Amino acid sequence: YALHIPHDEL
Amino acid sequence: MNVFRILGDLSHLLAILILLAKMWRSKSCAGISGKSQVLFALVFSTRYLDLFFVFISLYNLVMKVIYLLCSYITIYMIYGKLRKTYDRENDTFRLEFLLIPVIGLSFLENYDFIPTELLWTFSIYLEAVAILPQLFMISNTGEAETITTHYLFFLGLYRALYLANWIWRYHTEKFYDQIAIISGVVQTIFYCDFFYLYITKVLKGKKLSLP
Repeated sequence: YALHIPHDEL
Repeated sequence: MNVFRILGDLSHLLAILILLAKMWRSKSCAGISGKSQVLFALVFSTRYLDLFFVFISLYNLVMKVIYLLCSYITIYMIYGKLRKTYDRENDTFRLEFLLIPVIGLSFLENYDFIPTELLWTFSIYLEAVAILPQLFMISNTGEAETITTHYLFFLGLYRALYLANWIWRYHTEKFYDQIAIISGVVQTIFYCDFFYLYITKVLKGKKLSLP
């Protein structure tokens, strides 16, 4: 599972 | 960054600019829900707090600053400069019906119980429902100006393109963010009825009016 922090989407 | 994501972001930006241009040129914010715009400003303000903590990319930073600035200018137009044209009587959605469940849900379903993460989660859930006061206003008045429908179309298109972006990212990067995806699906569903009216009426040159 990809790291959720930081969020790279707007 | 894939083509769906960039088109989604540009569609979002276009929607915001269409709304500002409409108000600027007509010197009126009639038919626009100030409540939805306040919710969007709250969405951007709580989500983009990471501007102070992390640097993701120049693109990311610039877009966040533009969205924030535009949303505050929009609020200033509705509640300041153009307040005489604001259709307060038809903007009657009760915000507590959205805010209380959204706050509750962000405490229950989140990735990490820390302030910045809770605010991010809150912003994702809030964005999913932030357009409801605007849709409620249109159902109150039974019609919408064509320019307002273009705004709504690009705002809905942005979320639909993000769905394609998430499918793409899942297949290429094995990346998925279930909070964003579920909220994004809910958000897109809210636009489906509107999309139908937009395609069957507005694109054929008719004004959007409800029976």
